[in-house]
Amino acid sequence: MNIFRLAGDMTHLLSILVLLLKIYATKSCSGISRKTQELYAIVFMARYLDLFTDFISVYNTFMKLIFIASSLAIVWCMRFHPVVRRSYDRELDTFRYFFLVGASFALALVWHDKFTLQEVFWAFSIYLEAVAILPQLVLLQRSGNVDNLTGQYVFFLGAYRAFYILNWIYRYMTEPRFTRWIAGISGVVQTALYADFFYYYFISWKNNSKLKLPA
Amino acid sequence: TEQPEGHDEL
Repeated sequence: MNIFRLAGDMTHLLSILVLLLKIYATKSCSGISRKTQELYAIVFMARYLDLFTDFISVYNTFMKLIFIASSLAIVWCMRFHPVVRRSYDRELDTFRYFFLVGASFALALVWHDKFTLQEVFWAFSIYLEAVAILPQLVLLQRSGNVDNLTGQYVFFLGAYRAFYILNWIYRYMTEPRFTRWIAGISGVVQTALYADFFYYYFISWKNNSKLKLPA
Repeated sequence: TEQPEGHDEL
């Protein structure tokens, strides 16, 4: 474990806590893409198939459970919670994400570490996570003004993978024969998708103005 | 041991 990866995991956890705070405090999920939340639930369930077979550490198992439980809880809230579900931007959250799932799985069948169920699903989860934010970014562009907690949620979610890139660079430089091509290339693509959001987020922070993404 | 890619990370 190195400082970059710890910072990445803590930033990821923070993004989830901010999202839970927004939904709990405002009893609203306006501005949040349910499709992105569902994609993340799929990402975690596909990535952590080894949850009960490979024990890495208490920290690793604990965080996997947190990620799976929180993503499923958020999807449940947005679908079934009597108050929260009413604020879902159904008519704005229309990204046809089935293509993202299909393309990620097709790519995982072609490019993976080993052709085993666990490795193919792991690669699938890596590719799917790289594009999982797209429905959310599209929703932000359509929904005009973005409330602070939603903006912070997306910011931390994008920042965590940037820390992971620093972690892979650090490990590549300090560990012999360390390679993470699948996660590394996907992580760069994933972080690049946030580039314009980071730009407008920085502008809104510098000008102390409302975060607004151009349509 | 050659750890398969990525399985010690979240």
